[in-house]
Amino acid sequence: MVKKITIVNQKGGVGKTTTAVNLSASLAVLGKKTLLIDTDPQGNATSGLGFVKHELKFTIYEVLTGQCDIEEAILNTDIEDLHLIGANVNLAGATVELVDVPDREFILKNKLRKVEDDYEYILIDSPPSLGLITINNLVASDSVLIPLQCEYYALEGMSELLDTIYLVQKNLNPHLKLEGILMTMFDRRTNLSKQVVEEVRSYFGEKVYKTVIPRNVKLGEAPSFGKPVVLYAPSASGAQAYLELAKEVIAHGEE
Amino acid sequence: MVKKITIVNQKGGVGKTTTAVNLSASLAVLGKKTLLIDTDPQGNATSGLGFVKHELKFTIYEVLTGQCDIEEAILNTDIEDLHLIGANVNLAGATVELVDVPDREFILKNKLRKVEDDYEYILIDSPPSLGLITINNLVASDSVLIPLQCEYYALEGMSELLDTIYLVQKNLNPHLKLEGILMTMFDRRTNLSKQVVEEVRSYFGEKVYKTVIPRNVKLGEAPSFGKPVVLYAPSASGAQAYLELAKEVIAHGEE
Ligand SMILES: Nc1ncnc2c1ncn2[C@@H]1O[C@H](COP(=O)(O)OP(=O)(O)OP(=O)(O)O)[C@@H](O)[C@H]1O
Ligand SMILES: Nc1ncnc2c1ncn2[C@@H]1O[C@H](COP(=O)(O)OP(=O)(O)OP(=O)(O)O)[C@@H](O)[C@H]1O
Ligand SMILES: [Mg+2]
Ligand SMILES: [Mg+2]
Repeated sequence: MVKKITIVNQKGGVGKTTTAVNLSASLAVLGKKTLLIDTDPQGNATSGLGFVKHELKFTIYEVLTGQCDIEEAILNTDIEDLHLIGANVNLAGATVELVDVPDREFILKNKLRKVEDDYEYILIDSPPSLGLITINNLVASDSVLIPLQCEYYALEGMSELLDTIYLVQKNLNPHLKLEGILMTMFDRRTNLSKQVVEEVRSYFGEKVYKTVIPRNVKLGEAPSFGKPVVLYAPSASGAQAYLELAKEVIAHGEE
Repeated sequence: MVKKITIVNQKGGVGKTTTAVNLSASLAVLGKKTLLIDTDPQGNATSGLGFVKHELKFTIYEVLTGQCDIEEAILNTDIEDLHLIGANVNLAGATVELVDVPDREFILKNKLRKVEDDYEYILIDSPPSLGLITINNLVASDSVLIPLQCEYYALEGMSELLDTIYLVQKNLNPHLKLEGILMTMFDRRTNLSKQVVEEVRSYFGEKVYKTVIPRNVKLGEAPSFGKPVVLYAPSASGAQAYLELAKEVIAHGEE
């Protein structure tokens, strides 16, 4: 039974793409057949897995606008059990193009039906906004994973995000759950990081993953080599952390 | 002759607010009468200077919608030569409210006329988007300062930002210049940071400030104390860097 997880936070630069790429890579390395879907016109997940974005023939844009079948957009990656549907700047126009389509919030959910049972996990990387693309991701998913940066303003915008998830739950996708909150870019050398993690745990308790992703330069470097960190630098603290997170996600799924 | 500078980058979390708060504080500490205008509904610059956002009687929202005079919204701060016009969530509705106002891109520029000659510098903190608020900021300013994070994706979205600045120059504000590009969150211990700075300098040369802002936990902690770093931890590397930047900005102005 496939588990579909949207990685979402309308704040920029909090680690959505780094989590999407490295959690999906780690799940695949642990033997779980995984599909990663890039839905950000910036296409960072796509280039982070080594693809040249503007050279892709079929991307999520062509899938959503019906210009190709979803199977035609699925790409193999350097990891056997990891597939990708890529994104590039063409997607930027999609919000406007799809705004008058009936059931416009259900397009991704419907397109996914054909292929979702080929996978154990489908992860969706969201852009930093709460527009039609992100709503499609939330409607298509079983749960959401929210990365939060270990910074003073980590919880800023959280209530707006939770309101959006609640509205989608109420009106469009009653099954949508909170998979978990992931603390990212934890800086061991500072008190600030610890304080932020404590504060977030005090609000969200069990929902906050035990695994915390450390600030690790290998995570910043890996995209420039077009590789997930588990291939680029498997013994790095960042690689180990995402493998631990993958095990935690798998364990949740088995409860 | 006042210099009006918008701090802009549609990417989130790149250091706009940290730069707005600490550059304006440093200019004031160096004796330049400075007004900082927060135009982000998140109000991070406002709370970063110690104000309780939702308790403010008059903010930039009331100014733009004509509900108060601009003088009524100007606040004193802990630094004698630094004033603030604050922002809070009320501003979130402004884009919709002002969309049908004639000359809607010139509202801030016109409101500023009354007070701008009381200052040597006016700095404007922008939200992470290229909407009506940011356009108002660009139209109201003489120049733009673009913070770029020392990360692999630093230049992502840069062409879109430069296109927007170019369009504003062409159609709305022919005097608008690029003040400079500021590399932020530089991590001395990594090669990645150095490579990103070199790459940006290779594209933009002289336009990149000599001053690079280091990653410094004091810069992350200061907002939680409602102080600019030059008051919170004046000997910290982050405080020293923003003072150096202020001197560089002042020197530019005297060319
Ligand atoms: N734990 C980490 N250690 C070091 N660098 C990191 C870490 N996590 C993310 N980064 C770097 O921080 C930057 C922002 O991360 P990322 O792109 O994953 O955020 P995002 O939320 O997807 O941003 P956007 O909203 O722009 O899509 C990237 O350059 C990334 O390589
Ligand atoms: N040089 C630095 N060293 C350490 N932390 C920093 C540094 N610069 C910024 N930060 C922290 O990084 C986070 C993002 O910075 P900031 O809020 O200034 O970015 P921003 O571009 O204004 O973000 P937004 O787009 O959300 O408004 C903040 O928590 C800030 O305290
Ligand atoms: Mg991303
Ligand atoms: Mg900001």
